[in-house]
Amino acid sequence: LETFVGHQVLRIRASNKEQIQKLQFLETLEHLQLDFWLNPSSPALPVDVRIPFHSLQAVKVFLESNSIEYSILIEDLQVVLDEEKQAMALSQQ
Amino acid sequence: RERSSSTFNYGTYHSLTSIYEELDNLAHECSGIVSKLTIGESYEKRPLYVLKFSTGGTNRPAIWIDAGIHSREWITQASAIWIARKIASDYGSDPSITSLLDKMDIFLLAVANPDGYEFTHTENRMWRKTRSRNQGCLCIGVDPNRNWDAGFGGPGASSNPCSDTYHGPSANSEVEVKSIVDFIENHGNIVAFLTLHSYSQLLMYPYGYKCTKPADYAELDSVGKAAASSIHSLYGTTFEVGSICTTIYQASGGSIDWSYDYGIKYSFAFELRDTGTYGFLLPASQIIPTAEETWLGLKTIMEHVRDNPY
Repeated sequence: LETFVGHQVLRIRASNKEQIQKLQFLETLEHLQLDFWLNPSSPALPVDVRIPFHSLQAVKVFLESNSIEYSILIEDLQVVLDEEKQAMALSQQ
Repeated sequence: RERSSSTFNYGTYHSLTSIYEELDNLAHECSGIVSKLTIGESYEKRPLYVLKFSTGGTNRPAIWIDAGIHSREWITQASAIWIARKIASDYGSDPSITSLLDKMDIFLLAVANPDGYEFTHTENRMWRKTRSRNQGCLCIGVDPNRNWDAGFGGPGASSNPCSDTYHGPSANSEVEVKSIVDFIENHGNIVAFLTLHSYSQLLMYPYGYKCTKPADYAELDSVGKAAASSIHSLYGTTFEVGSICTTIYQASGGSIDWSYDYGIKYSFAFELRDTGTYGFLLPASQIIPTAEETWLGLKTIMEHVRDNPY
């Protein structure tokens, strides 16, 4: 069973087209194993991305060094998954 | 084991087996208007079941609804099951649904990607793709919503089999997609194609593979806005309306682009709750509210389809 301990989901808000292009570049960096829940398309729309623990630092440095604003939507994905599992187990009981 | 829906809890998420049992229950309990068809099987040989809602007649105009093509979007499969029950129970009591079903059929595919759904329950909750093998590559699966024959392989789809948006080796390479295409083509009288996804609260019409307006732009936009307003009326959930390209991003090989280009004018994609707080892990307490509001949006579109034959 794949676990998601330490995975975070960030909401990124690009302020212009240039930043969108930077995020699109980030999408191409396969070694980071990012999972874009909402892909970068326009500054009007947020970008949500699940980031494995091992890539967190690199992504945050990338965003901060390019002055791209972000916030943490899900602090630890596994915690939310565990809650979902518990809710399902309770319901089954 | 006795067939009965009385113990089925619509307010929680279910395994594939449990959902399939409930489809059987519905077809059994409402056999006057509901029947279960098998339109094919998945890569791993799981059946693709469609519920047919019909009051008779042959080859009537019909509405197609599917859910869960991206397997991790559990709220869509759950909403589809609730909606199936709603259609069956409203026939004969809700004049709108009664008149609709007296005139047209509805086909509902509640789990469009059963292999992926099973995989999310057993191996990887975040799995989105099919489970087909890619020759010469360790990475598994194709994004089934990049695999349709509509601008296949264009912008917004990946040629990398390890990507979550991998378009596959060719259009319709995924048996799950091909089964739907074959069913719709063989039917020949599908007049609306509605697909349920999550999340981000959007209601979209073509196109995604190109950023030009569809020929029926004005009508689709107006129907979409009316549906979004219906959704909003229940719990205040706000849906943005527009084409895939202008609303989210350019994405090729999507289902509603194929259906629209095939000639199905009323082609819409829903992106259900939420706006990011839970992602694909929407709390079970929100399943029924989501299904309820989605149902209102679907109903608005279906009523328009009923009243505007083409």
